[in-house]
Amino acid sequence: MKLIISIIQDKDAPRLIEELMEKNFGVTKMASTGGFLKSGNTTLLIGVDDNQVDEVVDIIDEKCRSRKQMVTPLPMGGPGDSYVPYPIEVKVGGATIFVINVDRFEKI
Amino acid sequence: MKLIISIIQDKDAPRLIEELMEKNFGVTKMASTGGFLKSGNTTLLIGVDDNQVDEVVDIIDEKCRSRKQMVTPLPMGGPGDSYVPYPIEVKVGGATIFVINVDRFEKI
Amino acid sequence: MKLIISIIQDKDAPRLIEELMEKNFGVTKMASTGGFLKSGNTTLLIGVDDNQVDEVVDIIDEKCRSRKQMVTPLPMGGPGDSYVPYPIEVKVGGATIFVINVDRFEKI
Ligand SMILES: Nc1ncnc2c1ncn2[C@@H]1O[C@@H]2COP(=O)(O)O[C@H]3[C@@H](O)[C@H](n4cnc5c(N)ncnc54)O[C@@H]3COP(=O)(O)O[C@H]2[C@H]1O
Ligand SMILES: Nc1ncnc2c1ncn2[C@@H]1O[C@@H]2COP(=O)(O)O[C@H]3[C@@H](O)[C@H](n4cnc5c(N)ncnc54)O[C@@H]3COP(=O)(O)O[C@H]2[C@H]1O
Ligand SMILES: Nc1ncnc2c1ncn2[C@@H]1O[C@@H]2COP(=O)(O)O[C@H]3[C@@H](O)[C@H](n4cnc5c(N)ncnc54)O[C@@H]3COP(=O)(O)O[C@H]2[C@H]1O
Repeated sequence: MKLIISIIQDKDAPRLIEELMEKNFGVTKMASTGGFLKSGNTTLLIGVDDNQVDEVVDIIDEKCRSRKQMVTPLPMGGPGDSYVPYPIEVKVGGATIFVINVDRFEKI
Repeated sequence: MKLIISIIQDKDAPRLIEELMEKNFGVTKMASTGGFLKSGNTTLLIGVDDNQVDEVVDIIDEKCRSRKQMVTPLPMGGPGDSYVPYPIEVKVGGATIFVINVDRFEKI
Repeated sequence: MKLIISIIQDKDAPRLIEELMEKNFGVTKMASTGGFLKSGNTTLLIGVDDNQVDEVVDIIDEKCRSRKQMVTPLPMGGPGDSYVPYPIEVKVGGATIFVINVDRFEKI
């Protein structure tokens, strides 16, 4: 059993989840925030059999399109801070995928 | 050390957490959403010693009652979509439990 | 590849994330709640190369100061409950860190 933890863009979540549901995979979705852009994204937990990992990674790849975007990372400091925001181009979309071994899996 | 990641029903979270607190277990709770029903549920992170895994799995089993419920999964598409919602019976409650090995644990 | 899951205090999150960003680490932040105090805290997911684990654990240690605080754990019961809240001193701040092995890592 493996647990796939995948961080994806909010925009890509509905289509990805819809495809995983059609293929009868189990998915749990959580709201998260990227450390760099401080904007909301989505973290999915997908528990799968060992031999299903490749299929799920391919589905994530297919549904989470990578794209470029101009963004201004938000300053985190207070009024005394000398941070000056400037826009930069970053690659967003895509997905960050961690495949983790599961010692023991129980469905109660 | 093991990290137990357990997805449970919101209704069962208070009693489960109360029991884990009484037994001095550490628990972190997060809001999550099921991929199929699109409704809110709860994901718990419970870090335990290897020899405490059985006890915690038993507590989760005892506190998270499985029950049947009629639900209508929410459509994800827009106005052009031809999705027709229909009610189905699903088993809810229960718990989905992943026991994960922890390479290194630090309490700072 | 390792996945560091770290539960920290909300107050310490901005400075910790800022330091991790300056060192070019990837971080995903999630809102969470402690099982004991029922108050909000922060869970970070930090995927790192095996040889970067020590550096990240040191940064977390440095940025998440441990401190004592008087708190009253919130009762979970309803009106029939005989729970009587009383203030206790707990150590808050600090961090709870789980280092998890990653079988496979993909950036899409
Ligand atoms: N120091 C820097 N300088 C310039 N550009 C930078 C940068 N750090 C990040 N970026 C860019 O900004 C995008 C959003 O990063 P963010 O941290 O908000 O949101 C991230 C974060 O939530 C998560 N993530 C990525 N790598 C991670 C890791 N190693 N551990 C945990 N979460 C990670 O996936 C989201 C998307 O990451 P992705 O790499 O596709 O896309 C990144 C990357 O293209
Ligand atoms: N394709 C399908 N056709 C008919 N009925 C379906 C179905 N997919 C799910 N169900 C039913 O709906 C319940 C709620 O699923 P949901 O995905 O919203 O919420 C799930 C999800 O958040 C999580 N979960 C279950 N299996 C998972 C897995 N392998 N990976 C990650 N999360 C999982 O646990 C929650 C409860 O799951 P549980 O299996 O007890 O209960 C499921 C199951 O009885
Ligand atoms: N039975 C008890 N009696 C007296 N005092 C108690 C207690 N249980 C916890 N405390 C104290 O209350 C603080 C907050 O715990 P909480 O569960 O709200 O919030 C916890 C929880 O969200 C997470 N955590 C700690 N250990 C964990 C574990 N083994 N598994 C999962 N999450 C854990 O880290 C947060 C901070 O934990 P930390 O140990 O630094 O700080 C704890 C501890 O000092």
